[in-house]
Amino acid sequence: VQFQEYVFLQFLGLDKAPSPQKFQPVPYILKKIFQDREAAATTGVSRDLCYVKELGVRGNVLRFLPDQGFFLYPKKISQASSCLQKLLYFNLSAIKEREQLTLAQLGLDLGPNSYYNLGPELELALFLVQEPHVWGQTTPKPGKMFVLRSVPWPQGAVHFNLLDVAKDWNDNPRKNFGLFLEILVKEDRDSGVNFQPEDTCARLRCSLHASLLVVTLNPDQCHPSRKRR
Amino acid sequence: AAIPVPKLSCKNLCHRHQLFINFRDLGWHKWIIAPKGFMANYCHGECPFSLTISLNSSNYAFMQALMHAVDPEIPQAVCIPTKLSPISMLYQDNNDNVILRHYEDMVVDECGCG
Repeated sequence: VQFQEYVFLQFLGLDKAPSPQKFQPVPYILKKIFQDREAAATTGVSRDLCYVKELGVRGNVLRFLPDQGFFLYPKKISQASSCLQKLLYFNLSAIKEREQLTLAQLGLDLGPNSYYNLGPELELALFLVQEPHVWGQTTPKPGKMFVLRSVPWPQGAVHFNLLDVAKDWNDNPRKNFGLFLEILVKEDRDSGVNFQPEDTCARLRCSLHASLLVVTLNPDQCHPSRKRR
Repeated sequence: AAIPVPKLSCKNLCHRHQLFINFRDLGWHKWIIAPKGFMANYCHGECPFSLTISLNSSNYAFMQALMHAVDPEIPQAVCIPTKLSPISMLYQDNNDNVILRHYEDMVVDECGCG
């Protein structure tokens, strides 16, 4: 029976039956897509299972990868407005060789969205870490900055397109040293509201969650889409 | 030559039977988040030559049944799924990744002789 199970699990794209230690929360988007497809199946509506309508991309496997990085506590702060620094790391090893990446979306959850208790504007800077570092012992050095975005706060979730970066990491796993995230607090002297940066940063540190949503297409299971003549 | 018609009741003829697969029974509930199980169904029943055409059969099944009537060493046509549908599964792997994947041909919708 175990042998048969092994063969079947391989058919499902698994090396062995997973044994997770604790269940992760299911992100809203995955829950919605799952429920939509279940509803379509019960009503008998046939759908292209190799196209993710909700995300507008082709693909048949959706993975939600948790961030495995850590907060950094530098002795010298680069800028006075620097609020927090974090290494973001996503393990892409679950993606099989045959799978083609069609979407890689970084999600930064900055805490609950609110119209009340408005805070200062934040500046999010993302850098590629291009040099190896000893995990948890040496501070990863930020390389090339590839995203700089200002957002009001509290904001909820912010999303970034990481497709090119994730493709590069997937093709060359040794180049995946993670991302360096720096959040800066922008002081707004004109608003007349006096924010306490320490409070903002402490709240952000508690609420910040990063994840990577990855969609892949397995050509063995999905035939190329036929263009309408 | 005329081929004798075997006496079969309708309930022995090839058709779809209900089968609910509960992931808990397989021990898979430890990693599958949803669904808890699914109605997979299965096909079972006789495929007599006389009814091969009416039992949602393939042309090949008809020819095999005909040959079986002539030469009993050739096995009878068998009751198999003729229409299958996919299911979606939400599960977690050992890296704490939450995965949504669609699997083709998991649910038997229709049966026939083949």
